[in-house]
Amino acid sequence: LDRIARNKKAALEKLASAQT
Amino acid sequence: SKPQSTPGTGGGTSSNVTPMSRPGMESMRGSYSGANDMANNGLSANQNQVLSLIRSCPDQQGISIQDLKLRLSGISLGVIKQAVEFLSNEGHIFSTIDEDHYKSTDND
Repeated sequence: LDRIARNKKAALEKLASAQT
Repeated sequence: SKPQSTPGTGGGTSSNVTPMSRPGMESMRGSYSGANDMANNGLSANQNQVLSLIRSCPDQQGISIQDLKLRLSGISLGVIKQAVEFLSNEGHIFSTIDEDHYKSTDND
C-alpha cells in the first residue's frame, strides 16, 4: 500500500530529525 | 567548575542525593526521579509500553488501537491514544492502513 510506505518515510524523517 | 569538596556536616561527598538513591548510578537526566522504564528517549512508562507493543507486532499493517487496548488492559484508551499520538509525532511509529493501525519505524 502506497500510504504505508509514504507514512513510514515521513516517520523515519521525523525520527531522524528528532534524534539530532 | 565547582570542586567536589562540599563543606558538609560530616556526611561525606554525596550531599545532593537522598539516602535512598544510589550515588554509583549515572544520572542520565538529572531531574527525573529514577523510573526504570524510562530508558528510551525520555518516554513515559505508558509510552514505552505502547511502543514496545507496536514494535512486537510483525504484521505489515501494524497493530490496531483496539489491540493495544486489549493488551494494555491497565491503561485507558485515552492514554493509549495520547501515547500513540506522541510516538507518531516523534517518528517512532506511523499509521498504516488507517489512523487506527500503527507500526514502528525501528523494529529490531
